[in-house]
Amino acid sequence: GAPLPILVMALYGRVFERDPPRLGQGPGKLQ
Amino acid sequence: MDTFIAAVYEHAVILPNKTESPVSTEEALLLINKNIDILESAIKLAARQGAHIIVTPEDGIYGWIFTRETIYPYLEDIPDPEVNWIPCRDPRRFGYTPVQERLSCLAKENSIYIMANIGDKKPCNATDPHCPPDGRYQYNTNVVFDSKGRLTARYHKYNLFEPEIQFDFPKDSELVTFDTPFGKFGIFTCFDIFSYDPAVVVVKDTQVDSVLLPTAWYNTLPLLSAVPFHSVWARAMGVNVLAANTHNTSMHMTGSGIYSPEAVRVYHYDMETESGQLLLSELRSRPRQHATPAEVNWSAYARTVKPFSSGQADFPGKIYFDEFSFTKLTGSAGNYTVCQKDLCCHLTYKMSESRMDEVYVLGAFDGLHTVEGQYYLQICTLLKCQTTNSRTCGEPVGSAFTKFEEFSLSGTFRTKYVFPQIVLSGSQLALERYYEVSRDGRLRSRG
Repeated sequence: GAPLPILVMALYGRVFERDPPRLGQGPGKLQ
Repeated sequence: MDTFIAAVYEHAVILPNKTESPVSTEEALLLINKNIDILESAIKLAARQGAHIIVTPEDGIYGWIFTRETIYPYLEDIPDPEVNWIPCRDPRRFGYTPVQERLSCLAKENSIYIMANIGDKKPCNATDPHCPPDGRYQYNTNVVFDSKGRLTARYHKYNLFEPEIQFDFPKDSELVTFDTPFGKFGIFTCFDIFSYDPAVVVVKDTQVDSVLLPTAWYNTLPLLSAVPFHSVWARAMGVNVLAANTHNTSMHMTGSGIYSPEAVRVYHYDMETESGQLLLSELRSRPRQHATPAEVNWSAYARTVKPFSSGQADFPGKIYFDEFSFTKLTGSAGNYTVCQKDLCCHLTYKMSESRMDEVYVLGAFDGLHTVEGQYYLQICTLLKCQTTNSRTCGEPVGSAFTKFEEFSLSGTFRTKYVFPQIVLSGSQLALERYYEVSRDGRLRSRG
């Protein structure tokens, strides 16, 4: 229960279903 | 073995000089050996202290300052581990492979599993429609040598970070695992942790106990720092994570650790020195047998709450290129709601005292992040602004004097992959005993 000197607190959600195809792949990388 | 001793080494990699043309193979090997000399000391020290496995960082043997051409002299052909090869015993079996030979010998002579990150080269030709014009694929690759020096695992990084122009994307994702007397291990690399495939898939589908995570992770404060994110990923996925980061303060690369599902066992974050650091900790070999992570419905509470009225206008602000909706906290206690698209974030808080020289905001982001990779995020955050000027909200900040006695943060998330994190003044990680996550999706203070 100690008071906390908070810089940042976050709920960081990843919505995988809304990612573009092949996360992280730059355009035309394989072409 | 019910437990084992894990080691990670945060390595201050010696980088090559930036060059437009490739160096000779001999010159490349000179730099490689300087780095492996340092890793060798860490490996020997870890082995003497009883470590069973050690993880070294991504780009830990020759760095990242390359073009496709200039990295070529550093690459080796890394065979499929099915060939059953101990490079230390049979170094010429797959051509000239001095890096694999040396790593294999270090593993064998010190009876320790070693994971290292190097580059693999694979020739291709015009019969392959995807073959690059220079006739070869180049892969960012993790290799594992077992305690006998055998090549045990090889993993090609699937989700390259956009600046990694020196490497090719593998066509298919690889779920790479290996068994040891101290549990089953999965492997992926740095930015892969942001993806479903292979990061989530390797945990869900292959039931690994521990994950080896070499990274060259530059901390993008305030939200994406290595230690908070890697540690909460271990907790959320119910596995041990052995994360070894490269150490380079000018690139904000630091933050390595050994994390179990229950706790942060040990971590290292150092923006003050240019030194490497060895970390060791004992872990359960099969953490799933002891506890499975509690199923959290991340929107359950937030959807039952009538939005709090803040009585003041929300305003936009950016956190690492993403445009958030912010609302400023006024007073030493209160209830606030801020929404963006489908996401509404609720905060209830109580400070010890409200300070005139520090400003906090509640922020919401629901959108596609598009810089250095594309990934969809839903984020609720409480953060301290850099100054009392609201335009600085979302900029990195290092210290805070305002203390929160109570807090509860929740959001109407449309995903079950939510990673809660709290960073304190001085970039220190808030330990688990200070907060909890309720099953209805609230990140709240204990006590």
